[in-house]
Amino acid sequence: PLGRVPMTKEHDYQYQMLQAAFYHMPHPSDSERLRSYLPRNPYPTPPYYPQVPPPGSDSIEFFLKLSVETLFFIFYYMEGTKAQYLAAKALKKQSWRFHTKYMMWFQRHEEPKVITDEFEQGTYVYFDFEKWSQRKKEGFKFEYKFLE
Amino acid sequence: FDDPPGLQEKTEFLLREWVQLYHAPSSGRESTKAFSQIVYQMNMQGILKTDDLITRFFRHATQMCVDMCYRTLNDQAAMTPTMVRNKCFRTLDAFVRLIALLVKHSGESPNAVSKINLLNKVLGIVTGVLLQDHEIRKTEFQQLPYHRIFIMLLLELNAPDPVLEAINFQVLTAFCNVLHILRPEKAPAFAYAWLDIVSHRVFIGRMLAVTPQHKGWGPYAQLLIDLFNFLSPFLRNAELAKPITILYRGCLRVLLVLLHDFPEFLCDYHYNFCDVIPPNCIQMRNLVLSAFPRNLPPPDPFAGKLQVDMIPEIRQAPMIQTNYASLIQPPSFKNELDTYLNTRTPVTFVTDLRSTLQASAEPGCRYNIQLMNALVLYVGTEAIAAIQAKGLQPNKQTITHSSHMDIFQSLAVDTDTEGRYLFLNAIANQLRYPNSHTNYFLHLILYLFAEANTPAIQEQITRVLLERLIVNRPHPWGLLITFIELIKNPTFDFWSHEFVHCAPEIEKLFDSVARSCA
Amino acid sequence: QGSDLTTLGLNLKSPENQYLTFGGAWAETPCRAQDIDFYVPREYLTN
Repeated sequence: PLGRVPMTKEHDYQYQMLQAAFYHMPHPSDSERLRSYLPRNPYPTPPYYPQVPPPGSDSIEFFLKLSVETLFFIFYYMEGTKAQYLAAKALKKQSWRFHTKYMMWFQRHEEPKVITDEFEQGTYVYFDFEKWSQRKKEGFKFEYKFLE
Repeated sequence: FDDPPGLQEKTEFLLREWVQLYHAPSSGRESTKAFSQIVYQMNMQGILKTDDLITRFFRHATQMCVDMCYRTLNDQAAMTPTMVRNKCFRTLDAFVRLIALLVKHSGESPNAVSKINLLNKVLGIVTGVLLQDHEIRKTEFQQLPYHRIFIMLLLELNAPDPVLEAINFQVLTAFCNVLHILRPEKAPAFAYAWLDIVSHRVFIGRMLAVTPQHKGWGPYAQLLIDLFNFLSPFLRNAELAKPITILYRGCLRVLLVLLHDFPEFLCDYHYNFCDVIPPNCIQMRNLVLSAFPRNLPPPDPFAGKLQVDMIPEIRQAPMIQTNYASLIQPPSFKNELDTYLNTRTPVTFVTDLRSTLQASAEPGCRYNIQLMNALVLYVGTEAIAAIQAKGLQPNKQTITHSSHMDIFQSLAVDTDTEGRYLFLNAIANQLRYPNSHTNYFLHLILYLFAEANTPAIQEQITRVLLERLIVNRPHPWGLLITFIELIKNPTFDFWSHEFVHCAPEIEKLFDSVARSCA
Repeated sequence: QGSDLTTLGLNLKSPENQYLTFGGAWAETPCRAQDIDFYVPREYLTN
C-alpha cells in the first residue's frame, strides 16, 4: 500500500546522468590487461552454437585433453592469463619442458646420448611457433639451468 | 594554484618519457629498469623533492591522461572501439604502473605510512579530477579513464608481492574510502564503472575472503548500502527504464555471488540491507534473507511433522552487525520504551506509539521505516531475552501477556494500512534461517493472526507473507515455515476466511502456493 | 514476480566459489580462463 514517493530534482538529475552513462557502459575488457594478441571481439554466432564455454573448461583436466598445437596456441596467444598458465601445466604433464633461454618448449625425442649435472644432450623436438609445427633438433644440449 | 613555473611542461615531458620507457622491450621485469630511469629524471626535474610537488605532478599528469582520453574518444574517426581503448589504455596503464611503483617504493619498507599516504593522495587527486569533470561536463562525462585508472591500480596493488601484501588492508581501505566518496548518489554518471569495480572478482575476493577476521566485511557492506540508497527511489517507484534495470540486474548478480559464496556475510548484514532496500523490492530482499550459515543448513521445510522448536539452533541468537538499539531515536523515546518494557507503564506510551512513528502526512511516506524496523527488532530481542531469562523458549504460550506483546498488538491494531504493512514487513524480515529471532517472530506473526480483532489484519498478514512467496526464488526458510504453519494448523482456521475466497484467481493462487508448500 | 535468477549467467549449482570467475555486474557469462589475468612466470611473456 506504499505507492510512489515523489521524485526530487536531485533524483531527476541523477537519472539523467545515469542515462548518459548508460551509453558508455564499461566493457569486460576494461578491467583486464591489454590483450595485444587476442583481444576480446564478441561476434553474434548462430544461437545454436554454444554461447558459453563447456563446464570445467578452466580446469587442468580439460586442458590435458587438448592437442599439443592447441596448447601451444593458448600458450603463445593468451599470454599473462590463467589459460596460458593451464596450457603450460598441461604441456609439462606431457613431458614438454620450457627453455627460458630460447623461450621455447622442448621434448625429448629419444633417450639423450649424454647426461651430466649441467645438461642433457641428444635429439629433441621443439615447437617452432613461426612455422607452427614441431621440428626435430639433433644433438641439442638442454641445459638444466634454463629449465623453467 | 601557485604552480612553480614550468611544472606543467616538466610533467608533460616526464609523462611522455615514462610511457615510452614503460612500453620499451628493455623496461625489465615489472618495469623495474624503466622505473629507475624515470625516478632519476624526476629527481633531476626536482619533482620528488617535496610532497607538494609530487601532488602537483600527479594532478597535472592525471589531467593530461584524462584530456588525452577525451580527445581520443571524441576523435573516433576510423577507429574501432577496441582501437580507441587500446590507445587510451596504452597511456593509462603506464600511468598506473608509475603510481604503483612509486607507492611500492616510497619510504623504507616495511614503513607503510608513507606508501599509504602517497596512495591516498593520488586516489584523492583522481577522485577530485573525476568529480570536477562530472560537475562540468555533466552528461558529456566519460567514465573510461577513471574506471581504468582505478581498476588497474587496484589490480596492480593486489599483485602477489610481499611489500604489497604487507599493506594490503590499508590499500583496500583507501579504495573503499574513494568508492564511498564516488558512490552513485554523488557521481551517478560513474555508477556503472563504480559497480564494475565493486563487483570485480579480485575486489570481492580480497574484501570478503582473503582479508583476515572479516575486516573487509563492514566496508564492503557500506558500499552495497551506497548502491541500495541510489537505486531505492527508482525501484520504489518501479521506474524500471533500461538504465535502472541494467544497474538493478547488476546488483542482483552481485547479491547472487554473495549468497552463493559468502552467505554468512549476508546473514550478518541483512538488517542494514533491508533497512535501505525498498519494501517493494521483494525478490531482492528475499535474496538477502534467504542466506544461512553454511554450517547450519536448515531442515527441509516441506518435510512433514517438522518440529521447529526441536531444532537445536532455534535457541541461538543470530549475529547482527548493526547497533539497531541506537537507531531508536530520540533518546527520550528510547528511555520511555525501556521504561514501558520493564514496568508496563505508562499506558499512554503504547497509545502514543503511532504518532511517534509517523514522519509525515504524505501518503506512502507517513512512517519512519528505519525507526519501525529498529523498534520491532529491539522489542523482539528484549522479549526473547525476558523469556529465556525464565528458562523458557519463545512459543505461542510464552510470548503472550507481556509489555512486549502490548506494543506489538498496539502496532497491529492502532496503525493504518500503511503503518501496519511496514510493521508486518519488519517482522517478516526476521523470518530467516533457524535462530531465536526467526523462532520468536514466526510465533509473533501467527499469534497476531490468531488474536486479530478484524479480518483486515488477518488479510494483511496473509498479503505480506504471500507477496514474498509468489515471487521467483529464493525464499527464506523462516517465511516458508510460517506460511506452512498458517495454512496447515487448524488453530488458524485459515481456509475459512472470506478473503481466501475473495476472487477465483486468488483462490487458485492460494491453492498453488499451498500445493507447492505441501 | 521478480526474475528467474538462474538466468543471470551464474553457475549457482556449482559447489565452486562463483566470485573466482565472476565477470562482473554486467557479465552474462562467467570469465573464461583466457579472461583472467594471471601472474605467470615472466619467461612466459614471450611476445
